Amino acid sequence: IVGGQPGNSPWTVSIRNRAGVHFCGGSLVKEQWVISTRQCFSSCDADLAGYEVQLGTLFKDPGPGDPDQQTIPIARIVCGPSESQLVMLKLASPAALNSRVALICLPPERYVVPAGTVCEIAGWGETRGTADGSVLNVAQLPVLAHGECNAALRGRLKESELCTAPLRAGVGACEGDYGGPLACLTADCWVLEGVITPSRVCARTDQPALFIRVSLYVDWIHKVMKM
Amino acid sequence: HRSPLNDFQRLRATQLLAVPADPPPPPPERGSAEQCARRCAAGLACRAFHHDRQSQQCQLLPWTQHSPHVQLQKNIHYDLYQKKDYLRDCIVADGSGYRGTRATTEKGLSCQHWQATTPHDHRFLPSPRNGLEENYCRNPDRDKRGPWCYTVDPDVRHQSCGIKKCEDAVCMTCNGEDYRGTVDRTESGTECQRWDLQHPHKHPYHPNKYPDKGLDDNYCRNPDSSERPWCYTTDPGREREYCRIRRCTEKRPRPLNITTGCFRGKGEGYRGRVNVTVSGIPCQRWDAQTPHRHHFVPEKYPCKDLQENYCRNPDGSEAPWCFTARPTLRVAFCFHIRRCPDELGAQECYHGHGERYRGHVGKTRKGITCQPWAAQAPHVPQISPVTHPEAHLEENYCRNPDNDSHGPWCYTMDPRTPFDYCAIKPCSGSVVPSILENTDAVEFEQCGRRDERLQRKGR
Repeated sequence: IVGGQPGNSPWTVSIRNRAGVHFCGGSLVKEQWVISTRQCFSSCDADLAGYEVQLGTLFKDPGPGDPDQQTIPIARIVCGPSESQLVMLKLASPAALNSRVALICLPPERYVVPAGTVCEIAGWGETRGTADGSVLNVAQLPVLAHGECNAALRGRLKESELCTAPLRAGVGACEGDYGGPLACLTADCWVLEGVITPSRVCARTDQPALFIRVSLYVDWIHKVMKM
Repeated sequence: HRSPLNDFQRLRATQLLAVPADPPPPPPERGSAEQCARRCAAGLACRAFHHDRQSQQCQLLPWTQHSPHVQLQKNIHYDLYQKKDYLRDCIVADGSGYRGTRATTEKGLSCQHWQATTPHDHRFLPSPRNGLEENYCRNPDRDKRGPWCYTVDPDVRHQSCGIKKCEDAVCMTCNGEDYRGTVDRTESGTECQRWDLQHPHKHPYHPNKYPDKGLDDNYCRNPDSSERPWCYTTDPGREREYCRIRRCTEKRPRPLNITTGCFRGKGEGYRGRVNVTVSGIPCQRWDAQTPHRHHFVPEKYPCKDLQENYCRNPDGSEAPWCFTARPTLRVAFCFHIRRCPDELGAQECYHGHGERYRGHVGKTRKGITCQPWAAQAPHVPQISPVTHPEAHLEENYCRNPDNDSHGPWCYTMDPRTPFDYCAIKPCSGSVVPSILENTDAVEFEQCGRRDERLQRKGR
């Protein structure tokens, strides 16, 4: 996260490869389900033996004695509808919810976040020297109206994308944050409205940042968890 | 520090069945796999053993999978350990330990039975210790050319069998990541440590954690994209060492998906020219050692195309990556390179959400065959012709009985994938209602709450 500060996001998980290295983020939407982005995974039927999610700690690489850290193997990956760029990861066992680990809400189907809502991104990714890269960082971004964003991107905006406005200070997600949450406070609850996807440049100051619009895929998410 | 298991090759969840079992194998005994291996190695008649991990029992066996009237059978309770000498189809050193079943000479002559003294009389008579059985090639006199035999041709008394050394039997391409031969010694002759053991050297390469790296027994492998196959050694003073394995000369094209404008899978075949990280930092040239020293020297990785400073994936990481030109950031993924689409082309199209689609596509977008709607396997359907009679759930055709907003779908024949969408796209111009403006007030329960105090204090 570039231009952010250390913070607490108890639904943000660190996804780690067989060598235990963090490579992407995710969001805990059910005790045994994490949402992330397709870009982070080699295929829709990848063998994820040895891959894990890490929750309950603010540290990217916590020491062995971190009190609330939970590390849970990933059992399965399920790819979302074609253009969604979403994946759901089924954990080998349910996460234990506590003050450090919480579920984030899913939005109502096709819900539109009102423009100007200040939402939050979180991750253990590259900070480009703007914050301590060894802990979880968060940053606030205002949602941009669909039409305005579409105009700024000269009509290239997709229905499945959600925009936040560029900030002069250069605030945004970066390498290692992909798959993490864009969470917005709605009715006093934090709701997963967007998923961080790779862009060609981090924290642009001249263009809106794009996220996967989760409310378009809530029916698929519920269906996967039900099935 | 050598484990007695080093003499054995393990087959997981497998049992050896001899029909009829004569003589019947001895009764099971208690013991760990290593204890059983020690007993089996000491016993002349023992060639293999079953090990039941649950009950920590083992059963010594006088036969292997190559013995007559014996067959392998899946059995999740057992691991089968067989003496390598009886399984290997290559030789170590002069091959005096070879116990394979080759029975023809290098010129194709059949071997005379060791028991027989015609057409050639000789003094090498079978004994429980010398392994001279049937008419198999053996090396009772440690001939340096390796195993040999008397031949059935009266004019040719004996002849070498020409069995290859293990380091030559299976060659390696590129850096040997896909080498699956049976060399279990390093180039200095030190025996390798088993991958499933953590002594004498602790290591991260657990076979279960890296199922695609072939970390079997104590064979030389290349799980970390080193220059060539290696292993941890049984010498406590030497952690790991390269192995000597013949490089393939025959030009076997490596089945790699070479792509340039996007990357597929982990991007090991990506040969495009993106050379900047997503945070705008230029990549370091692969042939440079500053600001970051590394072992991925281009000439040692000829198959990885480590040209210039392009993003590449020489070590099987999650995606193409590079060393960065910034001293404080050693490596960065190049996730911003587009992924190649990996779905079947659409065969038909649907209107709306496809709830009235009546076509005959019966495959998912990944090409998996759909499960018939009336079937109960591999997935017990929650939606079926009984529950949704009006949805035309015929055969295994893609349908949309629950008005899924992402189009027709089906249960799949892949046990790991309950359902998936199909290789059908929305017809152009089919109007899908655009995203609704704000719906009425929303309610959430048991989610999205956090202790805001922590927000201010961090940790």
